Amino acid sequence: TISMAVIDKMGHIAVGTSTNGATFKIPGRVGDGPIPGSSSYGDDEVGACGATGDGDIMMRFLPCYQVVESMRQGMDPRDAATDAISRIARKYPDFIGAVFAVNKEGVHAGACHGWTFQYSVRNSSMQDVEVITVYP
Amino acid sequence: MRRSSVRLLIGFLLIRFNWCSAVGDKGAGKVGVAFPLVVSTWPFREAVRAAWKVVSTGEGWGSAVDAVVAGCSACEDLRCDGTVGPGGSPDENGETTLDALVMNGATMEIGAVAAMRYVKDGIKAAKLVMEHSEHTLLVGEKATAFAISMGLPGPTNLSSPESIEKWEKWKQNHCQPNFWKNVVPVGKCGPYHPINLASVEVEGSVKNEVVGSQGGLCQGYYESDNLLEPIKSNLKVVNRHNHD
Repeated sequence: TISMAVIDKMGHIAVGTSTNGATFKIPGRVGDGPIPGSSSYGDDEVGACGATGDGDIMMRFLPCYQVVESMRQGMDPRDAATDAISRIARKYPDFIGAVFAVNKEGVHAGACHGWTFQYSVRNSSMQDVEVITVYP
Repeated sequence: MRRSSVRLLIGFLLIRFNWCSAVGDKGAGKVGVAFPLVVSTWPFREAVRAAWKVVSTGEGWGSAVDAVVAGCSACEDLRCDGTVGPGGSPDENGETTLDALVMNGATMEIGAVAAMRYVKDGIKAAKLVMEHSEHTLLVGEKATAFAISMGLPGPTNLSSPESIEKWEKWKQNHCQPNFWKNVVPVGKCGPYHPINLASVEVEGSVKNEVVGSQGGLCQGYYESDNLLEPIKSNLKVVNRHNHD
């Protein structure tokens, strides 16, 4: 699954997700990819979030909505990402998932549980894409 | 008198200018020093580059939405990790279906498609939902019909030789792993029938021998003292190449 957030030169934010879901799923099963607030969420006034992992579990907690609302309340991206992941892990200790958070100033961070996660960043002060590794 | 008022005016202009540049700097810091900015799950470099091209080049002062669609579409075309786009993650029938979403953080508009069949452009379809309907989410074959009616190519088979081969091997492996629970038969392919949990004999704990393990996967089911614990045919597999 790819979840992406873009902040353009005017500070406008957009997010998106695309996935073909879980392998050998029961026909008709939909993961968290198309669920607003789960796989991704963005608000020009605050920032954005992208998520990936076990969609059957994650969609029950809307982690990206949680990340954006935590940042709206003043949390920095790292704490907001960690908080959203820990809320799920508290109920499902075996769950596997990750989020990245980015605020409207462009500060970004990631958090994960059950696997090592990587996310990619490109901004105008970089020559090319940089990949950041996040450990559980 | 005249000299002092001129000096006063210059002073005022300087302050005014500093104030503007401060705001400009501050404004620029807020709006543009590090921007544009693209962030994406996983090391999907080509997808980030595709989004960057749209959002950063002079001629394409593309909106953030256009950049997100370009980036995610690149991953659909490249079939990133086999978890994006056509040709991956077959369901139990061997079919690939797509889920996608796009959101405009300025207007809070969202378009999404779920379990879409026979159309390979997931996030483009989602954008069409956002731009040409008042809805947020369309699903299944109706989403397919909407996307094709709005001009996307289809219907087309979303499977690939790789996804079909993967599915064939899975069937030869007694359809393990799978996402069923509290059904019989366990450890085999369906059709499945629900276990009536209310009528299950309660003698101490529900003892089930482990049918066998394969590749770290626990097949069969497991000893459970808690009847309400679902009897899983096995633990589901979530990893880098199989997830949402």
